[in-house]
Amino acid sequence: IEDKKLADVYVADLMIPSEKVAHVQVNNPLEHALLVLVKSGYSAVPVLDASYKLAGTIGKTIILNQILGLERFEFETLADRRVEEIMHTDIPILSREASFMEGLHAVIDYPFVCVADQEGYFDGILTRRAILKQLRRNISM
Amino acid sequence: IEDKKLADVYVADLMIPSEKVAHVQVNNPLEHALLVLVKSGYSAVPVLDASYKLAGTIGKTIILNQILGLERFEFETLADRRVEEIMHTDIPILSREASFMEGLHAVIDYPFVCVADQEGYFDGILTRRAILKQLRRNISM
Ligand SMILES: Nc1ncnc2c1ncn2[C@@H]1O[C@@H]2COP(=O)(O)O[C@H]3[C@@H](O)[C@H](n4cnc5c(N)ncnc54)O[C@@H]3COP(=O)(O)O[C@H]2[C@H]1O
Ligand SMILES: Nc1ncnc2c1ncn2[C@@H]1O[C@@H]2COP(=O)(O)O[C@H]3[C@@H](O)[C@H](n4cnc5c(N)ncnc54)O[C@@H]3COP(=O)(O)O[C@H]2[C@H]1O
Repeated sequence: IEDKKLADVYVADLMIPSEKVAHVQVNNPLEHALLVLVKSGYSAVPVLDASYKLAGTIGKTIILNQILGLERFEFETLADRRVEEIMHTDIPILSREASFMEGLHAVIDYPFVCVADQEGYFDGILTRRAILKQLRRNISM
Repeated sequence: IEDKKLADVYVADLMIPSEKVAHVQVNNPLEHALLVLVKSGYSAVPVLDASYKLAGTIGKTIILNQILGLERFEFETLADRRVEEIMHTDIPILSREASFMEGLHAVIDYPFVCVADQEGYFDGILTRRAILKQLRRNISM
């Protein structure tokens, strides 16, 4: 495996840039967030604030958990609640200058990791697929 | 990176064995399947038949797509429909004797890949996390 090439790869080279990333806003109702998730097909996406700074992530699991009532899924409650009330905020964040190895470490426990700059503006996401494709290029056995 | 060790790793070494894999049955109503998915926290799981042969996979996305009506999510329809009507059946399948590289190729496009024997009995699942952890062990830069 050609380590030398991995040493020259950075998160910026592998990430999906912000303009191509589906996301929701902190103040969106959960109903809207679930619709975005179902229509985009993604299980989870980043959450941004009005100035496009990264605020967290949200996924179908945590939304559906909210509406799991005693007898059925209580869908009506989704109209009254907002993304910022339940989104995940204790998430790993990478800088675009981070190394390939830092990216590999980060995706061990997360299907995707958000990338942001020092001021907190959202740059993009690093996915497991991007890391795996890079590794496949480097491995020739 | 130590290729020699990867050459000695097989899917059987990395997969989550069937007894530890959450799954649903082909004839379960979608309501039950969604409950299993929400309670287990997994976005998608394997589908087995009554004799524990692998039949397909099912996830929250495809279930929610089914109930996305014009005005809202039509949850009532979930009680009347069954897993086998909508599950994914064109899925990659690995044998436990497959090589690490075959496993890596398979998870490029799928978060997990089902493992089954020649008669179709479900053996377990190979996840991206297991592949990534193995690669991290082998890379020391
Ligand atoms: N429209 C599509 N076309 C082709 N393949 C698709 C696809 N949607 C999903 N997949 C495949 O399924 C994997 C899991 O997607 P999931 O939505 O659970 O999990 C995704 C999703 O939560 C997020 N993600 C990926 N791309 C995104 C985007 N453009 N915008 C927002 N979130 C994204 O990152 C996670 C990991 O993505 P990754 O690419 O490693 O892995 C993806 C990819 O291999
Ligand atoms: N209870 C838990 N504890 C710790 N971490 C958790 C977790 N549930 C999910 N994760 C983390 O989130 C990733 C994506 O999970 P997801 O459910 O979307 O996607 C999962 C799920 O669809 C399936 N899967 C994993 N383990 C399973 C199991 N024991 N039974 C059934 N399906 C499983 O394989 C996919 C990829 O799993 P992978 O481990 O690569 O990646 C997992 C893992 O890193």
